[in-house]
Amino acid sequence: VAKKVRGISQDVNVAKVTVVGVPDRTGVASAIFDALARANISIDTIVQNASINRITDLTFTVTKNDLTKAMKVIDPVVKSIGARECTSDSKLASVSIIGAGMQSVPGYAAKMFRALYEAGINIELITTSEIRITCIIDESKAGDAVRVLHRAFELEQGA
Amino acid sequence: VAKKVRGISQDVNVAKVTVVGVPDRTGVASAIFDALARANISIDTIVQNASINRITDLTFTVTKNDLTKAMKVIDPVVKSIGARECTSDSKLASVSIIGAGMQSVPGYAAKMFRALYEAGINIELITTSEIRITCIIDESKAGDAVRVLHRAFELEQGA
Ligand SMILES: C[C@@H](O)[C@H](N)C(=O)O
Ligand SMILES: C[C@@H](O)[C@H](N)C(=O)O
Repeated sequence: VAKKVRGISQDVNVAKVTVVGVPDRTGVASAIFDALARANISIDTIVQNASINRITDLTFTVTKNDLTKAMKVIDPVVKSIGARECTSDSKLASVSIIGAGMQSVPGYAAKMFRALYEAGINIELITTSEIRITCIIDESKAGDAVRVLHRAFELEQGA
Repeated sequence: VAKKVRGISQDVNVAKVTVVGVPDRTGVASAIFDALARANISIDTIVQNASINRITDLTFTVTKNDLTKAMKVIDPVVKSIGARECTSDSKLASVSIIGAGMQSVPGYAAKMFRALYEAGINIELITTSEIRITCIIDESKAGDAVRVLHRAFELEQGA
């Protein structure tokens, strides 16, 4: 299982905005990201899970420097789309395992999540792509997370 | 804005499982994915948004053929971790825009979401990586989605 992971990456410059209680109807994601694009705010990660009773949350991450501006931009959109509120967290980091073909071989996510669990690190958000599993965690745990993931996947630190 | 997107991909063999109301404490994600790995189930996408009042949902996608098995495997885990329930949807597809450096230039997510909105396609889940923005949608809309995204990003179909 360790073999397909070729690197661990981290980003400690992570802040998140969660638009809470967005109506799950067409045009809502578009409204949120149009506003951010017009304000020229770069977005790193976007996470939206499935809705329940046609309501869901939409989270995006920005650099810590952009958080105040993003919240200002989003505030009127919250009202216009009928979302409940907008929350933010500026004390986050992301850690990722990077590799090819991880989806075809079960066990990589399990191994990553177990390593974080055993180090007492709570997983705040999860997002994945074909070559990457990313966990957003508390920024104070980023160093520990990178270390335990290197060990779990048998990589030299600096890989 | 169109220039950084070099391709549109789709996957119509998508089914999702959502573990609803999972307690947001360490070890929960690990328990879910340990069970799936032991059953040798390949996981495509994982989505977990931020918790509210220490409760969140965790969604993962599998092939449509693996859905029944995944639900069987997850059922006892739902109880053991104290989640509320487990739901599934076998009628999904994913569409992605693929490109390099999209995060450094605002507007790609906005353009993708607007194209889907204008085509009347609801976005069920969103997940991203550095090179990819993925929307999970109703499987019946996959063809339309691919077509409107090619047009929005000025790509020849087949790109
Ligand atoms: C919630 C949001 O993604 C909505 N479903 C949309 O399509 O815009
Ligand atoms: C919800 C789940 O991700 C939990 N926070 C964990 O760390 O396992």
